[in-house]
Amino acid sequence: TDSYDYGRYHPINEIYDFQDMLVAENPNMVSKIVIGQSYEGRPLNVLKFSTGGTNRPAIWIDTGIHSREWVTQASGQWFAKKIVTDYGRDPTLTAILNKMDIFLEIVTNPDGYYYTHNNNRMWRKTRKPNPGSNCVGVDPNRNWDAGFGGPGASGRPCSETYHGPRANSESEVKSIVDFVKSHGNFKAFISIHSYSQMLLYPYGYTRTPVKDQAELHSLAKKAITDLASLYGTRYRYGSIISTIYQASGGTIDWTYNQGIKYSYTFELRDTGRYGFILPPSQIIPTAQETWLALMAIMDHTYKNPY
Amino acid sequence: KETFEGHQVLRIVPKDDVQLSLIKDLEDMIEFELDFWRGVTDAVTPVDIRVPFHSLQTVKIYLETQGIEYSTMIEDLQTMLDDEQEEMESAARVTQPRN
Repeated sequence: TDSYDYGRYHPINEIYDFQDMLVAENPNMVSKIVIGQSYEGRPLNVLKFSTGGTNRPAIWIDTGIHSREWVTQASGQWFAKKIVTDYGRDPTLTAILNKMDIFLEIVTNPDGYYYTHNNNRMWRKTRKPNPGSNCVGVDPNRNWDAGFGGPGASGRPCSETYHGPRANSESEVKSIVDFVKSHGNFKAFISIHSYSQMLLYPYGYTRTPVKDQAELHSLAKKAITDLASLYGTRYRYGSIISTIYQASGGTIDWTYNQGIKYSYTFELRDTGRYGFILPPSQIIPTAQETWLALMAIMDHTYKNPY
Repeated sequence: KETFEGHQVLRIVPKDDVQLSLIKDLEDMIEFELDFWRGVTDAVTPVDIRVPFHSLQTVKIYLETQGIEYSTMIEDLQTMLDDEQEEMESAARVTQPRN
């Protein structure tokens, strides 16, 4: 994986090969867990980074839940390599990994990602057909059991924000739900989207502030300050509902309600020249700056056990 | 493979809540087949909308008659996607032998 080209977009088979290569190169740290299958039968691969112990407190990072947001899956591959490269070199990451595990799902919506490469670059949702409709797919970030079906999602199968027939109807979502519940010891959950440069914490489905709002807000400020230190990329931050709009059935609302205090959503670059079609030349700078924010969140999680 | 010749992405900056709701109304006009890349949030935050070629004129007239300012963020989406595809293929050619 040293010669893998992190500065370009890869089709799904190359990402799967990359994951297997990384596991083969790092048998003492990296393992691959298949937490389920997508609707079309693709494996939902999660890379586990662990230096020992059993069921250690853990940090979850996922990318690509909205398949067209290619810079997120590309950044996820860079993060994976960064973890194995920096362990033993970076004292902060080494301390974290000596006490916690990191789980990274790079292609969280594989059917959608395959579809963006082969059929429709603009595809965002899952690819499961909706009975009674010509329109396919559910927005996997409206399908979680947190305010499900409320304002901030659509009941129309043709809408890009269709919440689906019921919570967890999508196997891509249900598989994470089941894994998080069975693991039972996640302390941070970070779901990465693009674009518009924001760092968001719960809630999206209600205006009720989370009980940890003050801590999440100040940690978000620290994280985006670290992010901006590299290339000056400016982020906004705050709760989903106050920073962008009401969104129901969202990932991190559910994870926060599961007791995972440090629940965040990133919206990576860009601010408005390319949207989702971010040039590959910006992949590595985007991943590098995002990593600084991720490290701030992971370090805080490690130093504030609960 | 779906192509997007003539599709444009418009960046709309609503001035006030009235304009916000007028843009929100666009969301319900499903015949336009609009794709909200950045949804409606609050006045002053940009809204980015991919507009298919067949709806472009109608949507622009709608915005202009309502006095809603917009700019064109992407002139022709397919041109951008062709560039992206070309970059992917040429990069793959370069890295293939090395692998």
